[in-house]
Amino acid sequence: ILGGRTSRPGRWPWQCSLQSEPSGHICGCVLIANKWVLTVAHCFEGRENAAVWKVVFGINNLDHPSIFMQTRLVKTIILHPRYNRAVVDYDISIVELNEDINETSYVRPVCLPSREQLVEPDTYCYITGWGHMGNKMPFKLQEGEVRIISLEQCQSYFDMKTITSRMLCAGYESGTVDSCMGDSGGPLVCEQPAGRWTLFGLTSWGSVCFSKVLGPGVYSNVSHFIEWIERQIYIHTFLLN
Amino acid sequence: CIDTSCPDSCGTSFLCDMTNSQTNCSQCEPITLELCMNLPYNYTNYPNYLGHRTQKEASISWESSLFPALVQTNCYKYLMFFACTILVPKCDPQTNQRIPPCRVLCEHSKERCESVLGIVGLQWPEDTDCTQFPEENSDNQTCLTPDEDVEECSPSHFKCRSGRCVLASRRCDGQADCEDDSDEDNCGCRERGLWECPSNKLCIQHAMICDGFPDCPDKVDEKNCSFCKADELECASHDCVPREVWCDGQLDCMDNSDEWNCVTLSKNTSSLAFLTIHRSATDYHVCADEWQEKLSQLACNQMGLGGPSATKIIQENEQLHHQKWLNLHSDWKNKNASTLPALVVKGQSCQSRSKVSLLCSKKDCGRRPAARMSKR
Repeated sequence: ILGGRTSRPGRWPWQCSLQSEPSGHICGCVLIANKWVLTVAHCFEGRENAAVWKVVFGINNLDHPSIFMQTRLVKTIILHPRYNRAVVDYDISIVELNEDINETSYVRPVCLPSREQLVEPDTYCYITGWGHMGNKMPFKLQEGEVRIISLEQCQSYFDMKTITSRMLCAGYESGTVDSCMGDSGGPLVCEQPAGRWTLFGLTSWGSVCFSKVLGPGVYSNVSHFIEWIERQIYIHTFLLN
Repeated sequence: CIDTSCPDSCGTSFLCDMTNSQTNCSQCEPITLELCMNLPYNYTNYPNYLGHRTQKEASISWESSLFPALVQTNCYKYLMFFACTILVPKCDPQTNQRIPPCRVLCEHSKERCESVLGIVGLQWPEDTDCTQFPEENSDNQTCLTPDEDVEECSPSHFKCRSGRCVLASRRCDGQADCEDDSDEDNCGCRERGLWECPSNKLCIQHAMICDGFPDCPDKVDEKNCSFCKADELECASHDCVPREVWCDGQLDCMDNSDEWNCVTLSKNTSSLAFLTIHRSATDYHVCADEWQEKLSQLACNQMGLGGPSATKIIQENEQLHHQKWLNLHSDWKNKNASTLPALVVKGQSCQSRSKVSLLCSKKDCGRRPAARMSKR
C-alpha cells in the first residue's frame, strides 16, 4: 500500500496472507465464511496446485507470528472460468480451506454485498495489504483510505486497457494512496450502517506503483460476482463433498 | 539465472516469479508482449534495455504505456518500432545473440519526440542512452533499422485513414481522435467482427454467445442455444437433462446448474416465509410431518443464511389442499444425503395437513471487536 499507514492488530480481522514456499507471502486474501476465502485469479498463475499454498489469518506482522494467528491449508482453488490473463478481466477466485477457522476477535469474516448493492463514486473505503510501499516491502499490515472513482473517469487514466463492469476503481488522480504488488487479492472494504464492513473490491491491477505513480488502482468488482460466488460455495459445500 | 548477465536470483527479490530464477537468460524466448506482436522478428531475450526482467514486468511498465501514447502524436514515423526494439530486443534463435537498434534510430526517435514529452512535463525514459547502441554497419555489428514495410502502429493501436495511430480503446468511443474522424467510422458491432445485443447495441465477442454467462441485459445471448425434448430442461451450460432430476440433490448438468437455487423461502400474503423446493422446476412447499429443527438449519445454511433459524408449522387451509407439497422421505434419517432436496419426495399425503415456514438469518459478519476503542 502506497501512502498508507501501519494498521493495529485486529483492525482488519478478515485480511489473510496467501503464502507459498519459498517466497512466503505472495498475495492478500479475504475471509468471507469459516471455510472460504476470496482472492484474485492472477495470484495462481504458475501455481494452480492447491497443495503448494497455505493461508495465514490473525497476523499483523508477517515476521512475528501472533497468539491470534491461525494457519490453514488449501483444499480447493476455484478460478473464474472467464478469467482472462491478457486483459486481467474476471480476476477472481474462491479458495476452500482444508478446515474451518475458529472465529475470534482477530479472525472473522467480512460481509459480502448483495447483488444489487453497489458502492457509489466518491465513497471513501479502505484497502489493506502487505504489498510494496513504493520503497520497501513492509512486515506490518498497511492500510490506506481511498475514494471510489467512476468507471468512465477511471477509463481516462488507462488508455491501454478497457475498464469493464467486472472492475472497480479507487484511489486518487495523483496516485498518492494506492495498492501495489503484493497487495493483490486483498480487500477493498467500505463501512456500512451499524458498523458493518462490506467487501466491494479485491486488489487486482493498476499502473506501475514503485516509480512514477499515476491514476487509481483497479479492483475486481465483488458485487458483479456474488451469484457466482454463492453458487460455487453451495455446490462445493453441499454437493461435491 | 544461469548466465551471469542476468539479474540476481529470485530469492532476494520479491517481484520475480518462481520460474524466473531458473531461466537461462541467454536463451531466446517468443515475444508475448501484445504491444510488439507485429515486429519483423519473433524472438527476444531479457533483461531488456530498460531493465525489465520479464515480459510480464515490461507489460506493466511505465514505458509500455508511455510509448503507445506518444506514438499518437505522430512525432516520429518509426517510434513504435524503436520502442519495441528496446522493450523486446531482437534475439537471433540460431546464435542466441541479441541484436540492438542502430544508434541513428534511437537518436531520431529522441530528437523528434523528447520535446513532445516535455510539453506534458514528462521525461524521455532514462535508460535509453543512444550511445549504447552501435552505429549502423560499424565493424560488422548488425543492428536494427526499420525497413519500408515495418508497421508504424502496434496491435494496441487503430490506424487512421490518414496513417496516424490512435489507441485501440479510442476506436468507436464516441469521440473523434483521428483528424479524419476515421476512428469513428464503421462502428457497428458487425463491422468490428462482434455480435450486437439487440436491446442495447452492446457489442460482445462471438465466443461469449451460448457460453453459459449472460452478457446482454435481456440475456438474449444465452437464448435458443439448445433444443431439449418436452420432458427435458436446459442447463445454464445448455446441455439437456430430464425434468425429474432438477433439484433432486444430485449434480446432473455440466455446470451443476440443475442444483442452483433449489431451496428458497416464498412469501405469501400474510408475509409468512414458506420453505419452498424447486423440484423438477416446479415450486413445492414442504409438509411438516416429522419435521425437525436441524432440518430448518440445513435449509437456511443451503440458502447461505448460516445464522440461527426459527421454524413455524402452519396449519394448511382446507381449500388449499390441492397445493403441491413434498414430504420427508420415510427413512430420511438413514439417507447419507447432504442437501434437503435429496431428503424429500413427491406424491405422498400430508397427515398433519401443515407445512413448514422458516425464519432464517445471516451469519454475523463485517464487525471487528478487537478494534474497539479502549478508554484510557
